[in-house]
Amino acid sequence: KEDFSGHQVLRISAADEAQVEKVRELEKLEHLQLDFWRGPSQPSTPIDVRVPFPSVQAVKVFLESHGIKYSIMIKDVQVLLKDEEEQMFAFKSR
Amino acid sequence: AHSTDTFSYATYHTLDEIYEFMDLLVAENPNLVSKIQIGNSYEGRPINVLKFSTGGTNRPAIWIDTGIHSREWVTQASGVWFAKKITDDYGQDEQLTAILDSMDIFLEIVTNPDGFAYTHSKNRLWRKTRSITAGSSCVGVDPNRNWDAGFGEAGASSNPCSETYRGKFANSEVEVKSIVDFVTNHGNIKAFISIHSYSQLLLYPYGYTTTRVAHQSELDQLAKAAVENLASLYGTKYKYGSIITTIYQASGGTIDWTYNSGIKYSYTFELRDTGLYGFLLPAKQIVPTAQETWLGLMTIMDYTLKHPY
Repeated sequence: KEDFSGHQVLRISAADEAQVEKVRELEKLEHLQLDFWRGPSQPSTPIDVRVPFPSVQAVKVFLESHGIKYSIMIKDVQVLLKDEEEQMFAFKSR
Repeated sequence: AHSTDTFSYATYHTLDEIYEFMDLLVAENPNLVSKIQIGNSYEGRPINVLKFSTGGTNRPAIWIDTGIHSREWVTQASGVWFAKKITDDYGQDEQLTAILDSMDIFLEIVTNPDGFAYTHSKNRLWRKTRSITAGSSCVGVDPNRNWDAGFGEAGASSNPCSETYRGKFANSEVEVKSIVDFVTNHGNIKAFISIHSYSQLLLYPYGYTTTRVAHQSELDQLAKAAVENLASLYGTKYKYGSIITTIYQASGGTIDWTYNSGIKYSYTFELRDTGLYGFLLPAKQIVPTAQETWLGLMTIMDYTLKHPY
């Protein structure tokens, strides 16, 4: 089963169309293996992207170097998945 | 579970558990619920639809589907809750009884069975189908970009490795083609509601073009009423509007095809939340999400009943 330890979901707030375009450039970089939960669309709409652990640093540097604001929506995806699995298991054992 | 009364709606379930639930519900309500297999998925799993009918032949109908994007688990879980709600409320709730006395309801709970099974076995965040694309090491097609509406235009990807890969041609995915064939053969579906998560939106066509639909103001008014009723339960705020103006351009989408096929009341819900947990919504939010969504669905279904066309 795929392990998502260290994967983070970033919420990106693009200030204008140019910044949205910058994020679209990221989307094209396949080696980063980004998974857009909410794709880049218009400046007023948040962009949510799951970033695999190996790419986290590079993506944050890219965003900061272009002055693109972001926050961390999910600090470690695997922690939430573990909670979910435990909840399902607890239900089954009950 | 021994019955749908002891089934737990407040936890996520596997494909097998959901299919067992469907069989239980049919067995408990033989005069109201039946199960129709509309096809087999790419990997050979049955594609099952629940039909809620009180009689008649080829009555005007309402279609609801959940789980077309397999990782959006709160949608399949809500679909299970909707199914039970319909059987509980028929004969009790005046509005729903009036709907079912004149119309049928079709509910496809697991619209992407292969993808859903894969989220349980291998990759919880899998979104697409599991079809193999010749010449590519990447798997799957986005089933909400594969419909014959603006197919091939901007708003989807031609890269098999992309999460929004449209597929080689429209309806290439058997999970999509099965619905297309069913809806076309039925010919009397009056409302089509496809349920996704997340971001709390109620959307109507179009996604592939900025052209306004002919019934824009009516669909907008109805969406407004639906999100107001939805919010009345827990205060959950939804935005509403056309796909392209509210989120982004998306081509080959389900409800663009259903609208162009003549189904006026075509909507997509994007359920909870707006971005705390995203696709990993905790199970304790399943029932409240389903309850509030049901109020929105009832608004659309009641309006459809009262505005035949």
